[in-house]
Amino acid sequence: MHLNSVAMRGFKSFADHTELEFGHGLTAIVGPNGAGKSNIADAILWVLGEQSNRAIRTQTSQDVIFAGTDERSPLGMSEVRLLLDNSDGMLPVDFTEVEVYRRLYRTGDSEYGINNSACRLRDVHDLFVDTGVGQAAYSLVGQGEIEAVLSVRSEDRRELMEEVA
Amino acid sequence: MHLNSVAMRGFKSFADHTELEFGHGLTAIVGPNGAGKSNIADAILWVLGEQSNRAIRTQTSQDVIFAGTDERSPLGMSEVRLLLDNSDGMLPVDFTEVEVYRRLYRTGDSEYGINNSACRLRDVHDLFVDTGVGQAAYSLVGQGEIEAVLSVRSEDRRELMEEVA
Amino acid sequence: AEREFMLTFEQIAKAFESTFTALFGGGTTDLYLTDADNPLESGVEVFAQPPGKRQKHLSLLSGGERAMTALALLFAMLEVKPSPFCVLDEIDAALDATNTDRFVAILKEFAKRTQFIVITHNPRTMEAVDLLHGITMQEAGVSQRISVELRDAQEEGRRQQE
Amino acid sequence: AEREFMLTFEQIAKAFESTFTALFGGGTTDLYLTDADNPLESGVEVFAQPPGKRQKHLSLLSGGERAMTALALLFAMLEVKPSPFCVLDEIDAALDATNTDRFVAILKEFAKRTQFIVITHNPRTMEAVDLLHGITMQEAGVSQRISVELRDAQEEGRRQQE
Ligand SMILES: Nc1ncnc2c1ncn2[C@@H]1O[C@H](COP(=O)(O)OP(=O)(O)OP(=O)(O)O)[C@@H](O)[C@H]1O
Ligand SMILES: Nc1ncnc2c1ncn2[C@@H]1O[C@H](COP(=O)(O)OP(=O)(O)OP(=O)(O)O)[C@@H](O)[C@H]1O
Ligand SMILES: [Mg+2]
Ligand SMILES: [Mg+2]
Repeated sequence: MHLNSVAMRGFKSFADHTELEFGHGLTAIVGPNGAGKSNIADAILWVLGEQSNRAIRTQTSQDVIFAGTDERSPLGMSEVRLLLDNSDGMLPVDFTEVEVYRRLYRTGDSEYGINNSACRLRDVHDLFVDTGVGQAAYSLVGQGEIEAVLSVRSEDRRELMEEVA
Repeated sequence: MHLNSVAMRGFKSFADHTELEFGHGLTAIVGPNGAGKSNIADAILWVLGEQSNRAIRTQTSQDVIFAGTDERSPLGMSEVRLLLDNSDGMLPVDFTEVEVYRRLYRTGDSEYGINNSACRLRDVHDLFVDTGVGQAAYSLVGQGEIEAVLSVRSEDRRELMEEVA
Repeated sequence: AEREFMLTFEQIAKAFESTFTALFGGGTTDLYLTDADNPLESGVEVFAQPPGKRQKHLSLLSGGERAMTALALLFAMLEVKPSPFCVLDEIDAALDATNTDRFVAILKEFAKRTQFIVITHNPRTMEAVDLLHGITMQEAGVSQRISVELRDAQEEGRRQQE
Repeated sequence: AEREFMLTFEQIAKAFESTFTALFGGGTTDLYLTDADNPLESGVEVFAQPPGKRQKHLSLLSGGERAMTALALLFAMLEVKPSPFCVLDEIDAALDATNTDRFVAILKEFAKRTQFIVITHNPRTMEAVDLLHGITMQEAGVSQRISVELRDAQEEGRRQQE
């Protein structure tokens, strides 16, 4: 199973529709401070069903919606779509291509979907639960977080290793 | 008041006597990972009377003594000397040049001195107490610590500002 | 469950030794339980010594050495249970040239099993990847993606650092 | 004591606005007490917005933007009560080229009143200093100081980053 692409609009600083493709090998995301690189990591976590504000650097869930600038108004919705290649059948669905999407409206309403079929947040979690993706703390290392691998309490480190088991 | 130089031997990775001079302007310390750059910052804090292990990345006070390598035996003592220019009279002593030293022996014995006159740790603290040096958290920013300026609890931030007052 | 954890734990300890020595060109490691009688309640302590050094605690290691040790542990876990993909945000920030090269070497090795997406300012890391996305804010506060050539991105990254 | 703190606090708030706008080329700041009736028990909250942006919380700022904001606050405190000397260990680690230049500019300004010692891997920062010390471990585990020429140090630093 691997990522084909991620597309977003209205997600944090990505006011306009933006899409990134991922190759089979190593992909790098580069650019100046504050450009939006870490926001892409947040978008990937978020569309996989992340519920912790801290994990995506927000204080409230609506913080992910484009807040506007001096030149542009805020938007009313944030949407992220993740396209995955499932030819190895790792995801428990009968599709070789799987698209997961998540939307949040400023009203607080959320929408989730798998292959354009609306579903609940739990269904998104269940889709990935045996793959080690998203949940495993070692499949995403946030900015400044690498030091934490060494400085966590030793019980937390054991819990992290329990996830590996 | 400014720093003229710092000299050390037996302090952490500085097994042999090493001296660094500081100019009146900006000084940079450069070199590869693990070379000993941050150890110099630790040495300056330590000779000024730092008592917190955490502040100098140690677990016990004897951790500052050169621990040996595959090729060299551990040493029995750590010594740091700081030479200061006091022509502006900021330090409450009648010297234009002030040298502060600190030694720690593996036995646990400590020695402190100002201008080659033995003294207690408290005397070293008193020497600097009105200058804002050493104590003020904003006169030394450790590696990885700049983020902490923003992420401390807001009461801690107020305490930091009380030091400025 | 305890049995399974112990098996995994020993695998991670073994993998950690090999990833650490690959990243440091030698050295010693140990991963041990603080409470071996109660593994599922226990803590896990890390001991790691770069080649030739004798310091007793991780806290005495330098910033770059700690980052490399953390990477060794991360890759050890990935070796025992590969994640299909892994996003790494500026984990090379504290590394000098030599260490960046070692990190890149192990990253390429693991990229055979795991799809890595790395966010970086480091031109050496950029050298190693197959695909590069540039993110900019041409309009203040609005992010967009642009295609970048490796040479230009490295130049920018180098300009970034100088 | 409360009177004195309030006076200082207002000076820091004012200085923060000027250091922040110098570092960001604009933007908005606010420094406020969480409990204005009890300043000596209160917390201090920071609000900072880079030019053109509208995000509400510091947590939404990028790594580099947070580092710059922290530096602005640090320099604001140094402006109100200059320290005779100040040791800064790799505080430029998260900064790109543009931000490093801005940091260096403010550093040179403050160097008139405060003696700065900076530990850095960043060739742009090295460009700005008057004196350079190289630290190496020619013998494993034993540090020593060597004299380095600016050109060589920058080359190494650049090599460090590429
Ligand atoms: N809801 C939002 N609406 C608009 N802009 C936002 C929103 N949330 C965050 N941002 C902006 O996104 C920017 C941060 O982006 P990000 O953290 O991705 O930067 P980065 O490219 O990783 O930079 P660095 O190299 O400094 O880490 C900030 O300037 C922040 O103001
Ligand atoms: N008591 C000691 N005896 C011998 N070596 C020590 C002692 N304490 C620390 N060290 C060694 O000093 C080294 C760390 O040095 P330091 O933290 O100054 O590195 P640095 O130059 O700042 O590197 P970086 O660029 O990675 O931050 C470590 O390798 C550590 O093993
Ligand atoms: Mg970032
Ligand atoms: Mg260091």
